[in-house]
Amino acid sequence: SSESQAILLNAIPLLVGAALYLLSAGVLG
Amino acid sequence: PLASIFVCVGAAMAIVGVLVLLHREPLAGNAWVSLAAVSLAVLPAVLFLVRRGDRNAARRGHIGEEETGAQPRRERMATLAGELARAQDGESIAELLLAAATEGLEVEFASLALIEGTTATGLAARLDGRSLPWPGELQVDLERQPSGIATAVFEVAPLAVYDLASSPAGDRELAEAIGARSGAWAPLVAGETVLAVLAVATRGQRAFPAEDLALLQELASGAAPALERT
Repeated sequence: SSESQAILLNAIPLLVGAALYLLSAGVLG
Repeated sequence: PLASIFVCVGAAMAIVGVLVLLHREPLAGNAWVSLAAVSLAVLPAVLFLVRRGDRNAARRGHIGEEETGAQPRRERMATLAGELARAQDGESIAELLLAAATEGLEVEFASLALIEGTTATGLAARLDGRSLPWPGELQVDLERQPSGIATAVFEVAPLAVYDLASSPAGDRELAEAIGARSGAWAPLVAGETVLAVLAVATRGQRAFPAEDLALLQELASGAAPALERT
């Protein structure tokens, strides 16, 4: 369904991406 | 400003991610095309983290190499100290010291001159891995003849001369005899007395940097107690 697609394909990648960016910022100090 | 890119992009992605999670609708109505866009947006952060991991691994490897490189030098110095302690006369001490100096500093020439009063007399010399027969003929008047040996004695410190051709007369003669261009000297000190001077020289021009002079002085200092004993 469009709901589960939205969560699987958009929400989760966005949140993982956000975590990676914030992790990089933390590594950069 | 550059680092803020990571914080701002991360925060913006988190906001949009939470919105999608709450509304349960794909971005722009197409989950797959949005996934492609999100993947592109995440790529810089992934590259940054991967490259950083590589650099850290490379740095760790490099430090590891340096450590294994330093270990043999410490071992060589310890072996030399043991051999010097067992040496019975000045000539054997000189042989050991000159072999260690020519090998450790990668120089063609090394010599050891004994200091008695105001005169320096050659005890041993080594050129291209072989002992020279004439060290006793090398005599330097420390007060009347300015030279690298005299400076090392009076300053009680190591020194280097880049261009021996423009150095005082005493050094020029020696330089011409062995075809040397650059040289360095270090005193062997016992108490407040300079017992001898260790000299090294190269056929090519070479600036002896601080670490070379430190190694030369380390060799000289290591041999001084053995020479004093004999």
